[in-house]
Amino acid sequence: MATNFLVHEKICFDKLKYEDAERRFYEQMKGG
Amino acid sequence: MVAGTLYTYPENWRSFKALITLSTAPHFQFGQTNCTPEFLHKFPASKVLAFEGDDGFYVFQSSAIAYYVSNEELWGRTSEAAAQVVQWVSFADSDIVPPASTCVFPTLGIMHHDEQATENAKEEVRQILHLLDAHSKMGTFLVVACTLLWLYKQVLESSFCQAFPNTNCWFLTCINQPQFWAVLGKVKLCEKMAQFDA
Amino acid sequence: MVAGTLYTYPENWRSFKALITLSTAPHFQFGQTNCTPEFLHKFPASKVLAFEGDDGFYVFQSSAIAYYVSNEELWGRTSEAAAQVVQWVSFADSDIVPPASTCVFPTLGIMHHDEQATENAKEEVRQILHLLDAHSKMGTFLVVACTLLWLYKQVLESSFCQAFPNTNCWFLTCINQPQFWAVLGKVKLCEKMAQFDA
Repeated sequence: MATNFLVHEKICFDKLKYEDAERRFYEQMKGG
Repeated sequence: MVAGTLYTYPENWRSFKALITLSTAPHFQFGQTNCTPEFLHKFPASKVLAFEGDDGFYVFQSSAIAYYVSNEELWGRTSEAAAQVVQWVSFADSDIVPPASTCVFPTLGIMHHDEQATENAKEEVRQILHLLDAHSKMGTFLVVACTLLWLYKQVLESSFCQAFPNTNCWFLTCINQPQFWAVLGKVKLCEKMAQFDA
Repeated sequence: MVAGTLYTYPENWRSFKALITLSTAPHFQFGQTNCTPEFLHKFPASKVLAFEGDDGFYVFQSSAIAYYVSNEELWGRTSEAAAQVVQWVSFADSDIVPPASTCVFPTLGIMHHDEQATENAKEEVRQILHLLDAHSKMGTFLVVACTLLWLYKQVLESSFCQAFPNTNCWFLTCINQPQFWAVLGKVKLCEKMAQFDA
């Protein structure tokens, strides 16, 4: 099936995990 | 207008941006051509989507290819318009592609279905449709329409997207443009949300 | 040159692209300003990094902000150069940020450490350093240097990156430019790979 190729796409499925980590880091920074 | 060869594969929504502006069929065998030494010499990152200009200019990454084959209208005629194009290209890649793929890929049978991940992704999609519902009146961004395509084909049944009439109207307007028709043909929109294809 | 307010937070590597071109300190309280109704009216996607021009132009997404505050030299003077900027911006976001985050975040104590995921990510980082080792002779792309910053600060001890001398040399050249110094100050590079901070 033509769409099988799509599985080769590089997609960041863990986006939310990284965004939460970034947010935690900078709130730590802000909290000093 | 730029001329060259687009290395892609069928149904690759990332290629639609370039194909819609190029409107020429790609000549390429995915899985074969892109493993040859001459391909890797041209494209050391060995990534597909890749574009080879007739003048020997090589570029990969779908947004860079779409940029290169575009014209001033698509680039944005002012620095504000150009910055907004970059903004929505980047937003589509970082914020729309992941939840859209989480929702769509299991319905194509190319990824395992995870109920919780899919529900989270659907909520993200709702927020994106809501954002576009307020924003799409201000401008049409090719990349966003291409990135939403599979969602509208597989997941966005009317009960899901009826709360976002501007976004739906904007999307239908896009896919009914002649340049979209030339590449995508008639797009069959989702009537019933496709279920996980085991 | 554009003037305005950059909404960011300290040490936000996504802001360095803009700050290095802007070289002005951001005025913003992360976690407070970006939750106010007036902020959300300006930036409906409610995303931070966000830029408000003195002329009332609003833009979010780090690459769009960096684009807007840049000049022709950073945009690329020809369509080929401009396409290569878009290519490396997109490649940095799609191919460098995820493995770099997987390697770096656990050492900052903000994400759980997963041994297998970290080993996979380190292999991806090796491939990226190898690609740049061949490519960086041809051009300097601000976004790639900013995206590699935390890796060079936390993970890339000499035993790891000694195989990529051109990339190391290129990176050091970048961070020793006056514009980088003005924003980053002296960057302390990793001597011993930081371990997972429980």
